[in-house]
Amino acid sequence: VRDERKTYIVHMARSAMPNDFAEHGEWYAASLQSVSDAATVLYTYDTLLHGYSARLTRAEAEALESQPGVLLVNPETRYELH
Amino acid sequence: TTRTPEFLGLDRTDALFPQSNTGRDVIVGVLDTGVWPERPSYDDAGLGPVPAGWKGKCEEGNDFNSSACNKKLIGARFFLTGYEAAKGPVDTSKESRSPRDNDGHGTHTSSTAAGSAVRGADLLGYAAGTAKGMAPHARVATYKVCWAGGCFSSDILKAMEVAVTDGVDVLSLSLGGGTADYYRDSIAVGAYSAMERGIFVSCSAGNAGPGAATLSNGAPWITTVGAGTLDRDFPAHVVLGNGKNYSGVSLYSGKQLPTTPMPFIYAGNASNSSMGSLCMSGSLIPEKVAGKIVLCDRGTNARVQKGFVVKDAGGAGMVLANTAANGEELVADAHILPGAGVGQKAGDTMRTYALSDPNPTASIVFAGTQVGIKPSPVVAAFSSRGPNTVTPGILKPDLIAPGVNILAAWSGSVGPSGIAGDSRRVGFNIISGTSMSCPHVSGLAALLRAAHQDWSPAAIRSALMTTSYNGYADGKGILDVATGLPATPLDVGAGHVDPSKAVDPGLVYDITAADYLDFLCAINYGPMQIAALTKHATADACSANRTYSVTSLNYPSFSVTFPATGGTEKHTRTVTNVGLPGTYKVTASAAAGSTPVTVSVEPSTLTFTKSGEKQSYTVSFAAAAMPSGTNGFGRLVWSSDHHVVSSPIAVTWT
Repeated sequence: VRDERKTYIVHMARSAMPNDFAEHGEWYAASLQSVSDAATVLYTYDTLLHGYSARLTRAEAEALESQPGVLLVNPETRYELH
Repeated sequence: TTRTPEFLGLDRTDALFPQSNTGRDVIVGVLDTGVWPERPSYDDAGLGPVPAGWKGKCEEGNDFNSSACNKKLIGARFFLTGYEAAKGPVDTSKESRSPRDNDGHGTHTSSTAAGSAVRGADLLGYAAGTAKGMAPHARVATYKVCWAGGCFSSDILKAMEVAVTDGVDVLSLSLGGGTADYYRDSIAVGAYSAMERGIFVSCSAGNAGPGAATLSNGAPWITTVGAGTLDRDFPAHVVLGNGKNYSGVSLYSGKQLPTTPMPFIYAGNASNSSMGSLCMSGSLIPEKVAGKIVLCDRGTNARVQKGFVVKDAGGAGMVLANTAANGEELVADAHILPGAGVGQKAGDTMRTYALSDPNPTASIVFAGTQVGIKPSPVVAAFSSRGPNTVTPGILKPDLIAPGVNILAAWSGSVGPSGIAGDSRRVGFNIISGTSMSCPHVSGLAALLRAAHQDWSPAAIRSALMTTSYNGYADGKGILDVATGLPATPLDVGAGHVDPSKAVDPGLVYDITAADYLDFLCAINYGPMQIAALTKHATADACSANRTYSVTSLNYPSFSVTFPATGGTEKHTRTVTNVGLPGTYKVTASAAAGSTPVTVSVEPSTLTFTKSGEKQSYTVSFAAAAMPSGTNGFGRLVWSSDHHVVSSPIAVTWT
């Protein structure tokens, strides 16, 4: 189960972007790369939240959560039509 | 939709919504299963050019061209990256990899909110009339985020983000998940930033009623909508061989049954399966049901699917009986054989008759569409109820709107029952759910936005709530079909929406983003949660030398919680005058059964000399000890010569 990949929504503290990145997308990709070689960014978000979504194992998600600038690694939710 | 505009008094209020009779430059964004653009509800005759600044568009797909967009349907996009990451590639033999709606739900909700007027609309002859959206001149943009396997939050968030940057004024989401904390609930997260940009967000409360604490989408910056009935019904009468006659509902429109009684059998007696009474696939013994009317129990498989099972087994007709789970709630279905749904009591009596009479017989007579039904509205049993488990101090749902047996436009990919084997194709369909009541409020919000361009989302929600009614003309409370008793604010919030009054509410309870931030401090959010939810990383959002309280959020309703030992609770509110100068006097009362709750309001008179003026008041609630779990209810009303501004009160002893 720990290796099964699920989608997570990663909330980032926009102002915490290190100076060596020109723009947030690079920073997000680098932060993801630092915990997983296989994971790729599904979406980046910048209007309603700052962050991105990606397929991660639980271990990678936990590792990411402790990274500077990462606010929250939130498991994706499946919603139903009412 | 047909009948709803009349039921809501919209046919009489063009004068009240002068600007929004044009309402032309208000854009409603609908996150759902997409759109069937060829429907006449998206006809753009008489509409002016697409609003300046609009950035949306019709995305292309194998069955969807950018030319599908016009001056009514000004945007149609689809989002499936999250869905396909979780579920694998979309099966294009079953679903369109495009904005096209293969389900019907998204076409139904978007045309309910803002569909153009379409004469001669009906479903198989039922509910005939001119189908109009709530805001027939507003523009529509659809964002397909729901696929056969569900609606995934990474797609929803991206769609909300794109809708906001496209330039929508209203966001309508008839979908929900469990009750997660706001900062973990993607719809709440997206809605918060949308609210900050002045976008009104309305969501369905959920169909998990009538149990308590069953609602979704309870964030205070979202308008949470429950469902009620219209004054329209589709009666079908079941006459048994013993002469007893029972009323049910049906949208069956095929060949009628003979008027002479036909053999009647209970499915549980015509099956080898232990669950035979549910009329599930392959469960009925053809020799036993051939040529008969079969009594099936509701549950497990889809209602119309049971009709397929009976028909395939050679049955001539079906009576579908509610069980305790649905009680007396009747939802009309487009059965594919002569079939009718009946309430639990009638079903139980019929079952006894079918099992005891040596030669049970029955007949079904279909009576078509009846209007003027009373009492109406009644609260749908399925409509999810409060209290708001995430923040009990915020009363939810906010209000109810029509959500039972609503006719609106439908997809061309699927029949009216939504079942794969249903080869019928219809331009309009009748379905029920808080999915249907939400877009009613979204469309009404669009009308208000057009009539009052300067109103915040909170002011629009306030106007819709404080002008809602919670009783019938005879003074009796709106009934809850689940109990047969008057509904409480935990069922209906402020009550049933009344747009003709909402356009001129007198006073509004406005709430700014800063007020919501204080609310987050009041629910003890830390910097991380606040940053994750609001996108603003302000370490000192909650000041150490201030006190924050949920009772200070300027909400248009009151939710009071006492310990079992009783006590007092103080709420503060500020109202903004949006009408004529005037003096308002307050009346307020609440009680838990015969035990009064003391409600005192200071000051008891508010005088406004100009529009835009704000005045504040304090409400002190006090109550004696009551058993934990007791609920009490009441209402706080400010009245002037011209306006009545009502707020529900819910009191809970924890």
